[in-house]
Amino acid sequence: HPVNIPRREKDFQGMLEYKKEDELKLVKNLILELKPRGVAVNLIPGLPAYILFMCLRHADYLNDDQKVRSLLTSVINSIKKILKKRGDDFETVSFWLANTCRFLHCLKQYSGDEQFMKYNTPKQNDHCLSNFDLAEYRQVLSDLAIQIYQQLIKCMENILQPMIVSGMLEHETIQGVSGVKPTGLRKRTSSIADEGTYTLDSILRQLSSFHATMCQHGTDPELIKQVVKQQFYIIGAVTLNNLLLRKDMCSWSKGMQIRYNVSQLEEWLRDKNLMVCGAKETLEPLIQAAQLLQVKKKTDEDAEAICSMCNTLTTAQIVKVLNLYTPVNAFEERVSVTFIRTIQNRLRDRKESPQLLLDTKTIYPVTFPFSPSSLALETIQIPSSLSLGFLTRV
Amino acid sequence: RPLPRPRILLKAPTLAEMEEMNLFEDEDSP
Repeated sequence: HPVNIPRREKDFQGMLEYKKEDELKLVKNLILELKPRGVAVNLIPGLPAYILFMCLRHADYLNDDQKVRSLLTSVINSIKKILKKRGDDFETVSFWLANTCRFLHCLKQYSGDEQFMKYNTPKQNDHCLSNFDLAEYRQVLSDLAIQIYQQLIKCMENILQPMIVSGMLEHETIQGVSGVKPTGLRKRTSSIADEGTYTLDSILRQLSSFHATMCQHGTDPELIKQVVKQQFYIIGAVTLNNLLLRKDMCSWSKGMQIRYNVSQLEEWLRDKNLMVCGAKETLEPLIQAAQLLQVKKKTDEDAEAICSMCNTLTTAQIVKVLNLYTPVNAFEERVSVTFIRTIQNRLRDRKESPQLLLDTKTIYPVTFPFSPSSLALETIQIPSSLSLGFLTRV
Repeated sequence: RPLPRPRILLKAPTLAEMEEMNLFEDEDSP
């Protein structure tokens, strides 16, 4: 019997050999039928990307351009296909965004381009592609990653959207601040909202769930920052738009409630070490609108203070909030027309769009900063759960 | 050490063109 001498790690070159006729099985098992909640949960982050890249390396090693082209086309088409099929599932989209980016980083890290080899170990440099320059395919993968990112934002927005108005505006977590006479029974505590309504906690839990999923998939930290910034933009824009359209939301107590909710969101950012990703800044218009609800609105000094404070709100938005402002009790007066005129005069030189509402469909441009991996390809083992027995470690 | 042979640039189709090259029947295509 041939003695099966277990080969030591160092004998492997970090490639995976496969037969041309197995290419379809490869993309079927590794892409089309892989369940992010199934076997994929136990994989090292980015494993599918590394496996696909190791197969690509072997096709390059054979100097077989047809095999390289065919594999890349199959991989890209399969990822697009799975996202067409399950593009409304956040986990699936997040999983393939992370793996598409990892695959793109591998193509750069092992391209042989000096600029992408700075952090490589000598062994990793030995593993660079030897025959083909895949710069054009990198561009196609980058285009695909942008499409997947936008799909992820849409997925996430569909989940977050129903929570925002209820959680950020309607649900009151600060007891009694609305000045409503407490009824005989103690008001419900903040965390138990009426059936079916969302609270601020619902939003925070959902943000944590998104964040945990992306981390589990090995999403680049720089990309997670961009996703979180986009999430906060959507929360801030939807909340402000509703405040600008609803008289019942423009009161001193609502201003207090909104500032409390924003502070909880900022706490969440701090907790996730995401204070510098630009997310907090996207809430600035909402913060200023909440402050506007709480400051005095009578004298010229008040007008001066408001004009210098509300530098991220348009004149139309400031005027709208002042018009909608509803005194919380009989002792307080409404904002006078004269005062609003004063504000408009002070702001008439501003060069700004007359638009009132923020565009909640705005998606910030996404970038995928190069993120090399320290993982040594020759050490990668393929779990049997992936049913890829037809691949041979080389 | 001999200079590495220059790598051959593989021309890539665009994402849309790749779609045409779909390698398997699109079950869910109408």
